[in-house]
Amino acid sequence: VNPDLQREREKCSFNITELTNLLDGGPQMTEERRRREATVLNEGIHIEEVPSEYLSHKEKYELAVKKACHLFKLIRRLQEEENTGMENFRAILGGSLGAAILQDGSPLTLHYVMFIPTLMGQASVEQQAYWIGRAFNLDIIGTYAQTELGHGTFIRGLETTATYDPKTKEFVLHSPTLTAYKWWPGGLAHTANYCIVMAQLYSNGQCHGIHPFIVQLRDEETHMPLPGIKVGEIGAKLGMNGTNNGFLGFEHVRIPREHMLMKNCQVLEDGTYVKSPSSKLTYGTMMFVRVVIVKDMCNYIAKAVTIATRYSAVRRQSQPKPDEPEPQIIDYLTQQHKLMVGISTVHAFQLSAEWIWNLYNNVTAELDAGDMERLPELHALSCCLKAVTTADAAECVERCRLSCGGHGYMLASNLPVTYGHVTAACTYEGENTVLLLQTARYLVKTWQQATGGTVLPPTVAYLSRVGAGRRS
Amino acid sequence: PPWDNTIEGIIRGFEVVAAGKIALCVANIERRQKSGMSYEDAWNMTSVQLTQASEAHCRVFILTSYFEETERQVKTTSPELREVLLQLVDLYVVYWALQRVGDLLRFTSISERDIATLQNWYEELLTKLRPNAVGLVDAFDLRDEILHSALGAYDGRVYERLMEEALKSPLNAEPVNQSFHKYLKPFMQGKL
Repeated sequence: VNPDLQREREKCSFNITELTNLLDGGPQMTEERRRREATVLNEGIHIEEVPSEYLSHKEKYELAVKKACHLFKLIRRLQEEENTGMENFRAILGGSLGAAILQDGSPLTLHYVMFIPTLMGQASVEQQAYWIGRAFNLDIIGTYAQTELGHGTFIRGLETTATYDPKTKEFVLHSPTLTAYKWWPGGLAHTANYCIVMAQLYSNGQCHGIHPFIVQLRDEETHMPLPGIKVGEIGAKLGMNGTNNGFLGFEHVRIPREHMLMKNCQVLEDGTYVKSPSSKLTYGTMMFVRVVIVKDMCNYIAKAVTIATRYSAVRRQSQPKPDEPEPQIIDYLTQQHKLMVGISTVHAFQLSAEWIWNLYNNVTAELDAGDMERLPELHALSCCLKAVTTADAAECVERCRLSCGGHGYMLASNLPVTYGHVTAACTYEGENTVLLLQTARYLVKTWQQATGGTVLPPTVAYLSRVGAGRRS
Repeated sequence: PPWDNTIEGIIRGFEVVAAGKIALCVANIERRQKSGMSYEDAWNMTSVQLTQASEAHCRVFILTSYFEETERQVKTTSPELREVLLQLVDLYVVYWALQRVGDLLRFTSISERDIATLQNWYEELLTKLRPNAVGLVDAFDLRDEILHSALGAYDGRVYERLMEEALKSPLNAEPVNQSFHKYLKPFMQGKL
């Protein structure tokens, strides 16, 4: 070990293991995490013959598929051995462990982050019984397509149509224009053979707004795109070039009526539309993913700040006092200013993420019981928290990169790749400015309620307390 | 209310900022509507302020949950760890107060002297946390395979690892690259 780093460790005033346990949620959780990491890393999936940064775009994708399949095989084996559920998927593929193995991102991420959770949240019991087992076993690979080439966060503006034909009891999916093409979903290009597609539902000549449909894209044997399916990859991006983001268009593609996800709304055989108790229920998957993103940001900042802090203890620079050796750069206050806020941000985000995760679980349970009172509050909070944490994370990672000077610019530092991951999060699952404006809509409404004397939900209760809230 | 230069006081200050910004947004939307604008246009004209109000609201949430949850956590930790965790909360809250000093000046009764005190407090916190910096990141317990970084490995062999990585460049596989014979040499000879 580098002697400077060793000295730093010797002067630490607290028990490091105690803090690790606290961050993990207890000694048992630390042990569990370490065991999981050891099991996965002992497989050697992360070891590359040629560093992936020197591969072509196509080779990067092929490597990502190879690694993702190895990883899924491993997870399946672990599930059989340990009889665990979804947690292993999230623990291994999500967060820093997954990112370590799949440096350029995984083409299967959306399968477990969005495809399976959407089936769980929006498919009827019968549909879940049919699809979830197949998805878990990887008999099918799915993704989730909502954003269109011409339409982003404003989902009511989506153009893809799903028109019910009562004669054949089928929906006809169609992309009326180029701007209606689905654009961006991970795994969509060459990996997934099924996709949950958000489309405007038409039945008996009436539009009923956007609804989710499960659509087969490729033949299960040959993997060839099915007739009427226009699918491909969107091209190279700033980072995450292994995620296989794709485009998707439909030319009058017919799917069975049962392929509309019908937990909340239904179309009966004769085309009668049975309305959901709340149109807001379809926002469930988006909120889940935004909460997951907040957790991911903690991992990325922790990674960046660990790299930068250790480097700052080893690196020596300049000679402020004559006849004295070059100081460690961590002794400069400007360097401490760059690093310490990153360390505290990890703690701040982790506790905020836990808080909103608990709120998400409570609200989901309340939704199942038909209570939607706290849904707007959770939606508003998850929107702004996703926006602020991703923006702050990008700033933190960039600050860490700058704190390592020219060495931080090297891909070998892993800081540029980490930046690629966090800055992508500023855009996906709702562009940050759009999300902040969604929160603002809730805040304006809440402020008006506060001035009217209404009792406000806990996270906005301060608006009633604070005098300035009534200034105007 | 008078400014209170404590962590709780700063968080209350952020609440005042967020509420003040939301109030101003509502007032501006209403003013624009009164001048004949549609609600949608008034909203659009106010949207820069609206995003800032949202961000301020989010800061209140993060600061509050961080402070309150840490206060709860440290009840069961050792005194040594407690001290460091509270220093981190202080650092985070004071850092954001200094980052948003303009907002605090605009919406609260904070004075220049209070700001000077905050700046001094921040600098002292950096110095206090300095000896524990490496311990704090070690506690994230990220294995080298996960960090995947020549600069951040646990053993600190930064320069050796950088050189090892440099040698993996495909350009280092041969002493002379073919482009020399193909392009550079004819060009150089032509010039000569």
